[in-house]
Amino acid sequence: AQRIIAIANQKGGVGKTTTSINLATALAACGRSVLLVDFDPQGNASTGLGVEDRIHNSYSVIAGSSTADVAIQATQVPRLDIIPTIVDLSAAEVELSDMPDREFRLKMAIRRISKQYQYVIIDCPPSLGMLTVNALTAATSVLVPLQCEFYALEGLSQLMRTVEAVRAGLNGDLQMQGIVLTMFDTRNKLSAMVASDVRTHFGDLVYKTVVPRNVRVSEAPSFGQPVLIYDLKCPGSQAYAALAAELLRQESKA
Amino acid sequence: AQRIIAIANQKGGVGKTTTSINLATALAACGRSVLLVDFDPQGNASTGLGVEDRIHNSYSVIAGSSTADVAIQATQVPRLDIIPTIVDLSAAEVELSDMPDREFRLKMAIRRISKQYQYVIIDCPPSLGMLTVNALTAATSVLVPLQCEFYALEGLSQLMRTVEAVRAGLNGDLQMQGIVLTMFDTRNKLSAMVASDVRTHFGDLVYKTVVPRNVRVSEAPSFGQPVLIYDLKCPGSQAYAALAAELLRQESKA
Ligand SMILES: Nc1ncnc2c1ncn2[C@@H]1O[C@H](COP(=O)(O)OP(=O)(O)OP(=O)(O)O)[C@@H](O)[C@H]1O
Ligand SMILES: Nc1ncnc2c1ncn2[C@@H]1O[C@H](COP(=O)(O)OP(=O)(O)OP(=O)(O)O)[C@@H](O)[C@H]1O
Ligand SMILES: [Mg+2]
Ligand SMILES: [Mg+2]
Repeated sequence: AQRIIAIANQKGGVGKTTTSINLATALAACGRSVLLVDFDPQGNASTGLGVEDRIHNSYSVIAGSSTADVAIQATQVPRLDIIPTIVDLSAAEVELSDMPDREFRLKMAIRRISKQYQYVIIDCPPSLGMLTVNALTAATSVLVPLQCEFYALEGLSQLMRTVEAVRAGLNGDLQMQGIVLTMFDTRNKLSAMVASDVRTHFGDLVYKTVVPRNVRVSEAPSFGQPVLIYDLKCPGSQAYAALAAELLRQESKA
Repeated sequence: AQRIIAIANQKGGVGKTTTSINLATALAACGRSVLLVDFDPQGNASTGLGVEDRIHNSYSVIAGSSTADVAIQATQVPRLDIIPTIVDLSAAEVELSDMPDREFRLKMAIRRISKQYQYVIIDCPPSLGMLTVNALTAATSVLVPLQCEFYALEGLSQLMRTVEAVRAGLNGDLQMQGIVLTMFDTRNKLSAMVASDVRTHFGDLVYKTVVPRNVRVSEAPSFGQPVLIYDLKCPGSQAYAALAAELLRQESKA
C-alpha cells in the first residue's frame, strides 16, 4: 500500500473510530482503494459500517486461525473493504505478550494483502498497549484525532513519546501523518483555546481542516452508515471530505 | 468504608473522570469523608483536581514502593482526599500479569486506609484490562457512566459480563451501584432515544438524575477545579449534586 495509517490516541472518545470510518470512506470516494482494519475490541468501526458477519476478523487473523484475505469483506462503500473485529480481540493484549514476535503480528498478517490497496486505515483502541503498538509497528504513519477539550491535550506528549519509541525500536519508517482537530464547537471558547494551543506547539503537523461537532455525525452509526452516506451535505461530512482532499494534496507534495 | 465505588466503562470519553471528580466532590459537600483513587494512567482525575505532587501515587502503591497512607493527599475540597497517579501506571497492565495475586493488588493496598473514609471512588481507564479488574475486585459496587450516544450502548453488555465474571471469581460482594446517563443533549433526538433504550433494559438500575451536556463541565478541568467549585449554579453542577443526593437516598433505603 502507498500508506498504512494508524488512527491512534489513548484518550478515549476523541473521534478515532469516526475519523477511521469517514476518512476511509472519503478516500474511497476520491477513487482510492482502501482497506479498514478494525483493531479496537469494541468493534465500533465494524458496527458503524453496518458489518454483521464477523466469523473471520482481526483477532482470528493475528491469532493465525484465519488468513487476512479470508477476513476481508466488501462494505456498502465502493472501493472500501474491511477486516472487522470481535470483542475477543481484547484477549490479545495478554496473549500476545508471551509471543516472541508479539509487536509484529499485525504487520506480518497484513503484509501481503496490503499490496492490493492504496490505503490501509487501522482503528485503534483507547490505550497504548499491545494492540496499539502492533498497529504502530504495521503502519507507515500515524494520524492523531484530537478532541478540542482540555483533557485531550494532556495525553498528547505521552502519545508522541510512544510513537518515537516505536520508531526507534520497532518501525524505523513510522512517520506522523498529522493531527486533526475534532468535535470543534464554535459556541465555546475552550475549543478555540485548545486549537490555537495545538497549532502553536505542532505547527504544520495540524491539518487546516477542522471537524466541527455535528449531531449528524453521531447519528450515522445508529444507521450503520458513514456520515458521508447518511448525510453528505452536513458540516461533518464536508469536513471529512476536505480532510481526505488535504491528505491527498499532502501526499502529492511528498 | 461504607462503599468503595469503581467508576468504570471501557468505552472512551463517556464521563468516567468527570463523574469521579464531581460525584466525589458532591458527596464531600454533603458531609461524607471521601477518598478518590486515580487509577487511569492518563491522570486526568489528578489534573482535574489541580494535584501537582505525584511522588507517591497509585502506581507506587500497587508496586509496593509507597504505602497508601503516604500517597494520600488533601485536595482543595474539604473532606475529599486523593491518591493521584502517573503515566507509569500503564506499565502495571503487563507487570501485574506475572504476579500471583495480580487482581488483588489494589484491594490489599487500600484495605487499611479505606476504613478512614465513608466513600472511596476509583476512576478507571477506558479498558477492561488488569487495572479495571483490580478496581472491580477492590470495589463493593460499580457505577457506570453512559454517554447518550449510539456507540456507548454497544459496549454495555460486555461490561456487565465482566462485572459478573469478577463477582463470580474474584469478588463475591460486587454489586451494581447504578448507571448514570451523561452528556445528555436536549437538542438532539439521539440522546432521548439512547436514554429510553437504557431505561427499558436496565429499569431502576438507571439513576433518575441525568447529567446534561454543559460546556462549563468541560471548562472546569482547565482551571484544575471540579465544576461544583468552578460554577456551582450551572446545569452540570446541579446534576452532580442531585446524583449525590440520589445515591445517598439509595444508601439509606438499602
Ligand atoms: N464531529 C463529531 N460531532 C459529533 N459527535 C461526534 C463527532 N465525532 C465523533 N462523535 C461522537 O462522539 C463519540 C466518540 O467518538 P468515537 O467513538 O469516534 O471516538 P473514539 O476515539 O473512537 O472512542 P474510543 O476511545 O472509545 O475508541 C461517538 O458517539 C461519536 O458518534
Ligand atoms: N456533562 C458534560 N458536558 C460537557 N462536557 C463533558 C461532560 N462530561 C464530560 N465532558 C467532557 O467530555 C470529555 C470526556 O469526559 P471524561 O474525560 O470525563 O471521560 P472519560 O470516560 O473519563 O474518558 P477516558 O475514557 O479517556 O478516561 C472531557 O473533555 C470532559 O471535560
Ligand atoms: Mg473508537
Ligand atoms: Mg477518564
